[in-house]
Amino acid sequence: MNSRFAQTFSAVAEEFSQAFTRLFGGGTAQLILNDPNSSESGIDIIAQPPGKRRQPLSLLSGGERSLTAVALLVALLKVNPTPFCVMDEVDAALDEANVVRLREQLLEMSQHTQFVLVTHNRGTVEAASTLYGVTMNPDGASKILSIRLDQLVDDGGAVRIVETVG
Amino acid sequence: MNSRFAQTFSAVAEEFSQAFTRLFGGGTAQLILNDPNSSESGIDIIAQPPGKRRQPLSLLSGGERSLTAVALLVALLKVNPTPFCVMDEVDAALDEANVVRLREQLLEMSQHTQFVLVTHNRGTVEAASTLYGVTMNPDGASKILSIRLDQLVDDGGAVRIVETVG
Amino acid sequence: MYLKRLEIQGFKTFANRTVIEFPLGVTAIVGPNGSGKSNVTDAIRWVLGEQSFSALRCRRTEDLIYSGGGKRAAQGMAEVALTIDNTDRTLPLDFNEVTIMRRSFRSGENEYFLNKNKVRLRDIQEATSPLASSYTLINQGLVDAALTLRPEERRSLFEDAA
Amino acid sequence: MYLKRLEIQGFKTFANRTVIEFPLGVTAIVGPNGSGKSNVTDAIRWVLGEQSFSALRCRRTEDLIYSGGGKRAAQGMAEVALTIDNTDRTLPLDFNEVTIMRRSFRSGENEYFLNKNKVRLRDIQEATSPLASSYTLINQGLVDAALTLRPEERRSLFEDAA
Ligand SMILES: Nc1ncnc2c1ncn2[C@@H]1O[C@H](COP(=O)(O)OP(=O)(O)OP(=O)(O)O)[C@@H](O)[C@H]1O
Ligand SMILES: Nc1ncnc2c1ncn2[C@@H]1O[C@H](COP(=O)(O)OP(=O)(O)OP(=O)(O)O)[C@@H](O)[C@H]1O
Ligand SMILES: [Mg+2]
Ligand SMILES: [Mg+2]
Repeated sequence: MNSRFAQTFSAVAEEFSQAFTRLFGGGTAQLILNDPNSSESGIDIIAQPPGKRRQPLSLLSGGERSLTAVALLVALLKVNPTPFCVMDEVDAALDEANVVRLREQLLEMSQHTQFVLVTHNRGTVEAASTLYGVTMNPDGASKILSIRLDQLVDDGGAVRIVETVG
Repeated sequence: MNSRFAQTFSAVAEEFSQAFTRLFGGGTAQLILNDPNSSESGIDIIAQPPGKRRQPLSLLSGGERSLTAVALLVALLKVNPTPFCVMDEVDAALDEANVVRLREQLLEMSQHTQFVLVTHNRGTVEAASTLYGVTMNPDGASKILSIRLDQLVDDGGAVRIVETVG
Repeated sequence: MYLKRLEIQGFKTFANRTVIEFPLGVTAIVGPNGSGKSNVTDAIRWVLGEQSFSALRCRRTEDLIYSGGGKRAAQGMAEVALTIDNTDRTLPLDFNEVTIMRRSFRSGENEYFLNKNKVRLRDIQEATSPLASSYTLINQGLVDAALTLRPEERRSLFEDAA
Repeated sequence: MYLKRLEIQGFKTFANRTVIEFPLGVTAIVGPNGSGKSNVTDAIRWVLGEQSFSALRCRRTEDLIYSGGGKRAAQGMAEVALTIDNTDRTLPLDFNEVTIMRRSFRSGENEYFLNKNKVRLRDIQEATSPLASSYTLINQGLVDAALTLRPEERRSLFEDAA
């Protein structure tokens, strides 16, 4: 059994359990090595959102799946940080309470990791110290503008970029 | 060539082109029968959002894919209406302008089709004449309440159900 | 034809007996992640005779029955009843109102009822054949399924419509 | 190590030369459907040496070059340059600042540069090997990929981290 892998695995498993409980505001989760003696062993995920019994992963809701996957991502980043991480709409399925907890988790890690978040969600945007708006001109060409938080309007579910006066 | 299929196909193709342009606020799209003489022929989708050249379907953005698929759904429903249609978060990837156009399309069809829409999006909710809020109690049991539009708060991207005073 | 009411007891998170009335027009269902919205969609799919566990996001009959949570015990049966106005006789049954009911037990056994008469699965499938199109129920995450299909596979959507 | 700036010209929808500065901390990118947000993610992935067309949502090199639109003609070349602060020598190159640049032409030809020196793809891959983890870039729609993997496949995520 590759002992470096074993060390990494147990560190990630520990971080995963903690990240899950933080992101869900409760509940428990574990990573399980199917066969600790095999160097081919698969890794199982047990996820139990707050108030629920342990159930097959497939029964989780769309938002619960996203958040569980993010907990695993957070665990991997904490054990072996990459200098930057680009996340494209990882918040698409999340309700507002989960968006808030995700945002806090990312802010806490942004001390050591540079995050680039593509999002439609105003709650997620509030984590950002820098904000870019992308728009499309009539030639199908993208244009990127530096924008301020007050230029975003949350209007029926997804953000919209507006010009502000003055 | 199955002539009933051919009739259905050309009716759906016509509706699809119109639905696409309505939902995108422009652009064009077509359904193409690869081999009109074969009764095994596959069906290709050509989608060209406003201002863009014709490109492989895979280059479309997440929201453009959703909306193109919805245009096809609308076309099938118009040619062969089902009495009801349940849509679970079909708006998840849509920006606010597209949510508005989707909502108008569904409202127009709701004369003849009963829609049940699961959504996190306040813009979509505005299409509804009936609104149910689902919440989870501490035993992992669902509770459903009839709610009013003014009990929904759009707060950071996804709707939240609040009690209103009085 | 239109849906009138859905009654759920013991199916997935519906430990409490739940009744959802469906007026005409557009009904929206909102709520937090994991609260049970997609489970409502699953209940409709299931009572109409869905046999594929993967379409219901589970692997066996037991997964469909409330498994308990918090301080509450698991239940032994899942039951869903869908009441439909059939005045226009869209469904091939000579009733103005049709109630389709399905029950499952932990043994894996299923029971089916049409207007309180015990019937077989195939009677349900026959009764609901006008509804058996691949675009009546769009599951979460699958809206763009039609785009990922191969062109040959897409054909079956049209055959449903034809 | 941290990202400083991304410069894009002719790649996908970036017909106009575009410069994106990346301060430390969290940067958010917003905008309407189809405006080019995921194309920015693709540009970063591509300049770091991605060779899989499907990871870039296309089928061939030509798809990556601005194909024209409205009244504007197609372009002949896609170019992306990523400038990185390397003071901590995370990248195995003896420079405080590293600029990785990649160009593609309609012929399918690719060119690679490190700080203006023309290099081969494998030099880019070697230079960026500390960044080659499967969780540096999370594509749209793939956040829960780790959950759909089979347990054996999941192992490779951990091998990246080990
Ligand atoms: N048999 C069961 N007993 C108890 N809980 C169950 C059962 N089957 C599923 N669940 C729970 O139902 C929850 C998922 O519900 P559902 O998919 O309806 O959520 P949702 O409201 O659609 O959320 P989202 O907005 O994230 O899509 C999961 O937490 C799962 O554990
Ligand atoms: N080579 C190219 N030339 C011109 N346009 C292109 C090219 N490649 C991709 N596109 C266009 O880019 C658009 C997709 O951009 P992108 O995926 O970045 O959108 P997005 O901002 O992420 O949108 P969403 O919010 O829907 O995810 C498509 O409309 C596609 O036609
Ligand atoms: Mg759901
Ligand atoms: Mg995108």
